[in-house]
Amino acid sequence: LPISPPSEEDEALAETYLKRFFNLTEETGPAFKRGPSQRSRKVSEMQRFFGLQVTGTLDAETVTMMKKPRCGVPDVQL
Amino acid sequence: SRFTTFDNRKWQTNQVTYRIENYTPDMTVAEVDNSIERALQVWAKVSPLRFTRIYSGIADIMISFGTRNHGDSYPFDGPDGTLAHAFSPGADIGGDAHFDDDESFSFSSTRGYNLFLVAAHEFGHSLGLSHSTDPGALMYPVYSYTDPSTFSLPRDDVNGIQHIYGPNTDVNPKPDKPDPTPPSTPNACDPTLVLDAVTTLRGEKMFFKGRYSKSCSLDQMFSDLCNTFSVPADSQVWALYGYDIVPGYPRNLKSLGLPSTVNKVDAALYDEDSRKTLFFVDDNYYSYDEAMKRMDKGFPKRVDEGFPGMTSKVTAAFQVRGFTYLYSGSYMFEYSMRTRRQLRVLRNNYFLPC
Repeated sequence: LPISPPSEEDEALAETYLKRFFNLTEETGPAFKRGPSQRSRKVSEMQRFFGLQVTGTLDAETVTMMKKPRCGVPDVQL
Repeated sequence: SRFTTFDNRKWQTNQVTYRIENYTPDMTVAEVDNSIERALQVWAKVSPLRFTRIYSGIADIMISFGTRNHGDSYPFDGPDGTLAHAFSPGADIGGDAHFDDDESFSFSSTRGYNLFLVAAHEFGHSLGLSHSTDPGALMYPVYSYTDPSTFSLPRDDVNGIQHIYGPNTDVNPKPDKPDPTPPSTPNACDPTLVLDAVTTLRGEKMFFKGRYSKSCSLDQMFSDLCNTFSVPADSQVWALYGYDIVPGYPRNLKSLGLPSTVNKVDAALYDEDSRKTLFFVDDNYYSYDEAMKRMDKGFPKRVDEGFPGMTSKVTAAFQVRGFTYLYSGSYMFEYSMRTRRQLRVLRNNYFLPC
C-alpha cells in the first residue's frame, strides 16, 4: 500500500518540533532551489540524531519520536 | 560536542548555589526538596562540583515551576511534549531550570514524570552539558523511566561532566564499598555481546540486552511494561498485544503449564509450522501446543536431543524465514526445524546493522 502522507496535524507538529529543537528557520530566497529543502535537511538531521532511518521525510517512526515527552533544550547548538 | 553552547560555557567555580523558588502541587515540599537534592548529587558524585542551597537572593541555579509563558522566551506547551528546560551556566537566567507544571510530577511512583529523573537531566544543562545521542544516557533528550532507587549515572554522562569539570577528587570515605561502575549502553556491534532475548514483532526483529532493545531503551517502547518490572521479573510472564500489556498480566510461569520447579525461562521460540512454543530452561526444553493450549507430553527433553550439536545453553531464540536461530553466548546457531540439522554457526550480530 502506498505510505499515507503525514496528516496536517503531524506536519504542524513537525514544523514546531524542528524549529524548537533543530533550528529550522523560515525558508528565504528563491521559492525553488536545487537539492533538498531546508525542511528535509532538518528532518534528516533529527533522524540522524535519534538513530532513525534517514529519509528526510516524515515517516511514522519519525513522527512517533517527535511525540515523545522530552526536554525543551534544543538538540543542536543554536 | 558535550557542551550545550558553542562557547563552551561552564561554571568558573566548583561551588554552585541553588534555590527552589516555588513548588508543584503534585508533590509535598519535602518530596520536591529531596528530588532536587538527589538530582544534584547525581552530578556531585562524579565531579568536583558541590551544591549549596540558599533560601533568598539570586542563586546560580534558580529552580521554578511554571506553565505556558512563564517569564522567558520559551513558553511551555501544556501536558506532555516539553517537560522542562534549563539554561547553560552564566549570569542571570544562566543555569536556571524551569519545570512545566502542566505535567504531573511524581516522587517515586511511575505515575506521571519522575521529578528526580527530569531534574537530574535539566541540571546537566545547568552545568553546561548538551543532549546526548546515546539512548541510554541521562542526557538523551527523550524522557524514559528508570527506577530512581537504583539509578546510576550512565557512563556517557559521567564522561560528559568529567570532560567539563574533571573527576570527583574526594577520597571515597568507604573504600570497601566502591561506587558502582557506570552502566554503558550495549554496543550492538560488540562481537562479545551476549543477548538476553530476541523476537519478531509485526515484521520487525527485536534484540534485547538489559533494559534496551536494539535501538532504544525498553521503556520508550513498552512504557507501562518497564514500570512494573520492579518486582522480580524472572518468574513472571507478560503478554503484549502490539506494544500494550494484555489485561490480567503479569502471570506466574506456572500459568503456562510449566512445572513449579521452573522459575526462569532462558529463551522461548514459536515454531510457525508445528504451532508449538518451545521454552528453553538450562539444558532442557519444553514444548507448548498453542492449538491445544497445553504442554506436550514427554517433555522436558535435552536441548541437544531436539537440536543436535546444540551443547551450550540457549539464551535467545527466534525464527526468520522458516529457519530457527538459537543464540548461545556470542554465537547464533542456525537450524532447519524440518531436518533438525545445524546449518550454520554465525556471530550474534549477524542480523544487526554492523
